[in-house]
Amino acid sequence: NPSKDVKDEL
Amino acid sequence: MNAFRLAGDMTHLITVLILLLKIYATKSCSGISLKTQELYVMVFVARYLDLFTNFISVYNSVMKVVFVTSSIAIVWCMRIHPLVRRTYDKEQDTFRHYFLVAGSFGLALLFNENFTFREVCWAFSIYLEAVAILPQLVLLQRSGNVDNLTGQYVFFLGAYRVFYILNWIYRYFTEKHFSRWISWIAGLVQTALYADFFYYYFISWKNNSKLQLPA
Repeated sequence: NPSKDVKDEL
Repeated sequence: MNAFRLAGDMTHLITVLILLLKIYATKSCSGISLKTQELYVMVFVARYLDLFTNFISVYNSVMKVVFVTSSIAIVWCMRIHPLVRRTYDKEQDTFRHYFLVAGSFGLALLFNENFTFREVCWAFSIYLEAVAILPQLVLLQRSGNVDNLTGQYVFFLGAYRVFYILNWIYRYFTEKHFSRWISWIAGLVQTALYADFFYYYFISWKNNSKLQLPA
């Protein structure tokens, strides 16, 4: 899991 | 992707389908706030800027396209479509939603993850979505009686936010780095706005009476 959370939500 | 997140997205999709169904089937948008729909277009455009830059998954990209196009289609119907636009409650839908836009943008400039164009737009879209329902709730209270489809529309919008909060709780306990404080705070505020609507919706459902919101 990348340290900076990816904007994977809608 | 966890079940809460999927349920949230599906519920959100249902809200869009309810509006499109209502407008298509009845050729009427009475009871729907154009201001709220315009705010949703801004929310989706500002949030899905990365649609073409960073690919997450087919599902993610497809849903983004669906939400942007459907929200624009709804605003188009309510503004342009000759039959539908006549049924818009222009005099009732008077919430000054540009204050919501300005306030959310100001907040996004102050509170964001990184002071970059994309992050500020993302934070702006999160804050704006939290308050986007206000013109619709005010319109419902003004018009007093709520027709079924519009009531269901707001109900499912609230349900989608509840599922997202459950999704964040689940992710918080299962992923190390998960800390979306912007989404947390805005999401809680947004869901709280629905609380009183849920209360009156439940009462009307229990008494099997028409949904009446106190003016």
